[in-house]
Amino acid sequence: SATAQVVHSAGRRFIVSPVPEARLKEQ
Amino acid sequence: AEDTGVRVELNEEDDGKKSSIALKLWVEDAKKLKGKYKDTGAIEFTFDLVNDIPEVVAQEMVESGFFLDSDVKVVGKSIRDRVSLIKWRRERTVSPTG
Repeated sequence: SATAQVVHSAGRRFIVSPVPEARLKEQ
Repeated sequence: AEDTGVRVELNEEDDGKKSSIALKLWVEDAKKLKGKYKDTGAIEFTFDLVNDIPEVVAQEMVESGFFLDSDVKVVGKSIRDRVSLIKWRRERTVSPTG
């Protein structure tokens, strides 16, 4: 899957995943 | 809550017990951000309702390269609004076991 992980120096983990299309605002 | 252009949602069912909860944040309206938003996607992270401070987490996101420094306030506010809602809901939920 297209996920990536960033760990901040303070130890917090951020996982990046695709934004669910259905949850985006209609343009 | 005010529309900040940044959405923060629960990323798991809130059982009302854990202090740490999984959240998911993404940008709905990049025009509301001052800096040029890097189109990274949704950011999943864990937030400790007792010990974490929304503005500090927002700063960590900036330092991790997701947002520019000028957007730390709007990101922090978005997280704070969601966290307040979660806490408010928890206060209203009466434990079935008493």
